Amino acid sequence: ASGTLYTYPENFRAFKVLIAAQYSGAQVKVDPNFQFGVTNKTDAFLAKFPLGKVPAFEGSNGELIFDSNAIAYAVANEQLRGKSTADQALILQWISFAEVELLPASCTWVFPCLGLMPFNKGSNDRAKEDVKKFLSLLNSHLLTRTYLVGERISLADISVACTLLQLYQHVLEPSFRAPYQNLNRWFTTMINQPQVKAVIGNFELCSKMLTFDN
Amino acid sequence: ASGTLYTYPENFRAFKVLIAAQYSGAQVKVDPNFQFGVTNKTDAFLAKFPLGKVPAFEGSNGELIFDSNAIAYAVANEQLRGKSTADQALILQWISFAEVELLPASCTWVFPCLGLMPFNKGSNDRAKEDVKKFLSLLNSHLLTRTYLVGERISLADISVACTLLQLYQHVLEPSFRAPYQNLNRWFTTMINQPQVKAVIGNFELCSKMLTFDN
Amino acid sequence: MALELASETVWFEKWRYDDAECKYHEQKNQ
Repeated sequence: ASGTLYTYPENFRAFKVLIAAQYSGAQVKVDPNFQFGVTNKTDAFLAKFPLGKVPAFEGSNGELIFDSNAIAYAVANEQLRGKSTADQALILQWISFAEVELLPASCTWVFPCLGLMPFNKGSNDRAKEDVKKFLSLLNSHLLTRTYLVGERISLADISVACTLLQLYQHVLEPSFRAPYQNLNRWFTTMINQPQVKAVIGNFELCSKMLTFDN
Repeated sequence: ASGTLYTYPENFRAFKVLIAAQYSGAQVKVDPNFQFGVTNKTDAFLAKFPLGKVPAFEGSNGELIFDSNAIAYAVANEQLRGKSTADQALILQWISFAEVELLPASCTWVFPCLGLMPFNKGSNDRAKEDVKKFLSLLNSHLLTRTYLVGERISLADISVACTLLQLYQHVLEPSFRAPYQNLNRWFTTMINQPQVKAVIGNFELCSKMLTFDN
Repeated sequence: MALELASETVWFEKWRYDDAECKYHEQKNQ
């Protein structure tokens, strides 16, 4: 599927789509005239995408998709989607895990440090504990695996890696991430893939944990 | 895929799996000895499912899946999963929409009314507005459609319907749901499907909106 | 039932984070 992607720059949800397209060769063009906060509030946009959220995708044969995981699936290829039903189910498992478990904990920890949200010590501590639990789950899973599902990269790796970006960028300083060697290895493999670099550029791992500062 | 499902009773996430299995004929058995809060804290369970969450699935050939949408996918059939890549992408869109958009708004509205969490007027008002937006999106989408994707029931319908259950059960009283006739028609079709009735039994639509009561 | 439902993984505060993210990127893009 080829088409137009509506998003603001540096949107990790859009990264999933653009990286999938790098692997599949799908022609996905980011609309250069899209202005977040303006275009997505116009009647024309809302007629296609009533929730007014991004990323949103308009396929060259008119299909309209408003969810980042669904768009990534549409522009992917068979390898990324999973060849067997069993692999497809496990890929969906990791996509859901990134959305339902990882993202909430990651945002709850990082957003206040970026000044996007008020800081709440209880929530921050709980989020850190949750992140540790999730990193540990991924780390154990990757002890015996190169990729999350099957022998090759899939939407599971792309989705989890993109959701981990803000943690590795802002708060997973070397001492904090030391216990998760398998995960660090996998993440480094991911950000060094040419298809990933083509989208997110050179990624700098966190050297000093960002903390909330009044 | 056949196997054992670990869950507590009346778990809407488990309903998705059991309804999918009703359509596909997969043999999915709910472990009768599972005791929520006990079994899922044992080392044996955590060795298989480190997050200790339910529903969790152990396939008859040993596969372990810990996410309800992935389990439903594994026990489904081709019709439910979507025949074409385009349909599969749209089914994933509605599954994500149910998880990422519908569920947080629905729980934020209903849980305080059930006494499960403290009431916060700001959050409650916002949740009601969001629910109206989501119901309206679904209602418009279903103006010209019998099912959410394609011509037949799919995991999209099962996932969205199961996520809507608590709203239709507790707060969508007749006057509140009146503007969403296409959605009400679709939902009533869903809960009257024999495969759905076999799992959730007779479903009573809300007659009086549940409100928070000190 | 209550114990079980209360243990569900639900991002109750999601709308606050959505708004914060929206506001940030709208300002950045204007």
